[in-house]
Amino acid sequence: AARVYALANQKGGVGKTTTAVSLAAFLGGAGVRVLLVDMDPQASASSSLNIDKDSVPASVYDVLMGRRTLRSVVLRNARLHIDVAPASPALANAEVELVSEIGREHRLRTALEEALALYDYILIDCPPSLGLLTVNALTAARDGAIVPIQCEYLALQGLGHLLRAINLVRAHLNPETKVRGLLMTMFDPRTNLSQEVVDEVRAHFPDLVFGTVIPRNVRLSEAPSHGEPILTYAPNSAGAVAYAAFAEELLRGDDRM
Amino acid sequence: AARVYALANQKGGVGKTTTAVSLAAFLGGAGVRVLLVDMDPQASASSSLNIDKDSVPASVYDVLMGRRTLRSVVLRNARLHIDVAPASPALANAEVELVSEIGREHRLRTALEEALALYDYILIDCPPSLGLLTVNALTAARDGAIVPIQCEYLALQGLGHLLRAINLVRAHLNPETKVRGLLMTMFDPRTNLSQEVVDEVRAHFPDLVFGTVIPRNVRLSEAPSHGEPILTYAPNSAGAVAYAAFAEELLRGDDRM
Ligand SMILES: Nc1ncnc2c1ncn2[C@@H]1O[C@H](COP(=O)(O)OP(=O)(O)OP(=O)(O)O)[C@@H](O)[C@H]1O
Ligand SMILES: Nc1ncnc2c1ncn2[C@@H]1O[C@H](COP(=O)(O)OP(=O)(O)OP(=O)(O)O)[C@@H](O)[C@H]1O
Ligand SMILES: [Mg+2]
Ligand SMILES: [Mg+2]
Repeated sequence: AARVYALANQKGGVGKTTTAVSLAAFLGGAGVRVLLVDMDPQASASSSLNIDKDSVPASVYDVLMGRRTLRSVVLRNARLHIDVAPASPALANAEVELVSEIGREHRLRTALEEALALYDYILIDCPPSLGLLTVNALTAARDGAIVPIQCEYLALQGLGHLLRAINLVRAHLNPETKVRGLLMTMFDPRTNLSQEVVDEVRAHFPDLVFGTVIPRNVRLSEAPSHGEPILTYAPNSAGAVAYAAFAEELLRGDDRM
Repeated sequence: AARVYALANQKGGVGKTTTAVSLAAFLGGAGVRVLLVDMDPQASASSSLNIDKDSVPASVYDVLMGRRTLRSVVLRNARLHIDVAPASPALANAEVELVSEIGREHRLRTALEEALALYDYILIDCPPSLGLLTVNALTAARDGAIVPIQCEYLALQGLGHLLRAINLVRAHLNPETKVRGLLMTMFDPRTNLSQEVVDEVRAHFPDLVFGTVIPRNVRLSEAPSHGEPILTYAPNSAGAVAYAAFAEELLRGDDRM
C-alpha cells in the first residue's frame, strides 16, 4: 500500500511546496506511482505544475466537502508520470464550513482510502498554518510528516509548536502520526547562520534530520514560473541534484530502493 | 491620531515580519511613537526583538479574549524607542475559541482604540493566512494594509486572493480597509525573475506599488538571531538602507515628514 506523507510546517515560505513538487517529480521519474495532493488554498503546488487553480472543474475542496471522490478530481501529468489532486481558492472556506461537522479532521484520510492501493507514494502539500487543512493532512499521513526547515533563525522558532501539534494529532486523531524527518532547506553557505541552524536542529533531533541538505538555489525559485519541477527545468542545477539525492534517501529509508 | 497599518499576505515567508520589525525600528529611531502588535502565533516579530514568547506574562491573545487591556500587555523597548504588544502560541487557539462570538472580527480594533491617541504609528504583523487573526488586523487597520510581495513567481499567485479578501473586509467589517501599498521584497538581481515579477506587479497595480524595492540581503535574515532589527544589527547593509528609504517613503506619503 502507498506511503502517505504530509509536507507540513506552519512557518511560511520554508520550501513545503518546492519539496512536495520536486520530490513527486523525482519519484515519478523513477517509475514510482505518485499522487500529489494540494491542500493549500494558494494552490502553489498546482500552479507549479501548470494547473490553473481558478479553472479546475473540481478540486480537493469538493472532496473534503463530500461532493466528489478523490479519483474524480485527480489530473494526470503524463510528462512527469504523476497524478495531482489540485487545490482551489475555495479550500480556504473549508475550515469554516466544516467547523461543526463530526469527524471533520478525518475527511482527507477517508477520501484517500480508495487511493492507497493505486499509488506507491502520496504526498500532501500543506498551507502555512496548523488549522483544519493541516490537521486533515497530518491525520491522513499514515507514515508521518516531512518537515522542511529553512536554514534561518525565524524558521527555528516555530519548530516546537509544530512538534506539539503533531503530538496532539497522534494523541487524538491518528496514532500513526509522527515525524518522518526534518529536511533542511535553503542552506546558504555565505552565512554562518545556515550552518548554526543545521547544527542546532541536528543537536536537538539527531535521529530526525535527513542527511540531505537542500541549498538555496535560484533555479528552484524560477522553475514554478515555467510550470515545471526542477527535474525538467534545470536538471543539472544544485537544486535538482539535492532533491534527487533526497528522493533516493527517502526511498532507501523506506526500503523501497 | 495614530496611523494603523496591517502587514498582511497569506503567502508565507514573504517578509511581513521583517518589514514590520524593520519599519518599527526606523520610525522609532526617527522620534515617531510606534506600537508594534504581533498577531502571529509564531511570534516572529516578538522573538526578532528578543522577547521570549513562552515566558511573556500576557499577550495579544489575552487582549483578544477580553481578559486584558492592550496597554497592560505592552512591553517597552527603550533602546529602539518602540512599544511591542507581544504574541504567544496561545494565539493559535483564538480562532477556534472566538468562532461563535458576536463581533469576533472587531476585537483588535476595539482594543486598539485606547492606543490611538498614544502613538503616531501602529503596525500589526499578521500570520500567513486569511483567518480570524488577519481579519482582525485588517478590520483594525484604519489606514490599510502594507502588503510585502516577494519577488518570486509563487508569491504572485496569491495576490488576487488577498485583494479579494481585503475587499470583503471593506464591504462587511471596515469601510476604511484598503491597500496602503505593495512592497516588493527579496529582490535578487542575479535572476531575471525578480525584475519580471516587479514589472508585472507594477503593470497591474501602478498606483499601489511603493517605489522602494527591498533587496535580498543576508544581513536581514541574520538580524533576528541577534534579537535586533537591521537598523542596529547592520546599519550600513543594503537591507538597512532599503528599509530606511521605505520608512521615509511611507512618512512622506502620509504627510508626516
Ligand atoms: N532551496 C531553494 N532555493 C531558492 N529558492 C527556493 C528554495 N526552495 C524554495 N524556494 C523558493 O522560495 C519560495 C518559498 O518556497 P515554497 O513556496 O516552496 O515554501 P512553502 O513553505 O511552500 O510556502 P508557504 O508557506 O507559502 O506554503 C518560493 O518562491 C520558492 O520558489
Ligand atoms: N530582504 C530579505 N533578504 C533576505 N532574507 C530576508 C529578507 N526579508 C526577510 N528575510 C528572511 O526570510 C525569512 C522570511 O521572512 P519573514 O519571516 O519576515 O516573512 P513572513 O512573511 O513574516 O513569514 P511568515 O509568513 O512565516 O509570517 C526570514 O528568515 C527572514 O529573516
Ligand atoms: Mg506552499
Ligand atoms: Mg511573519
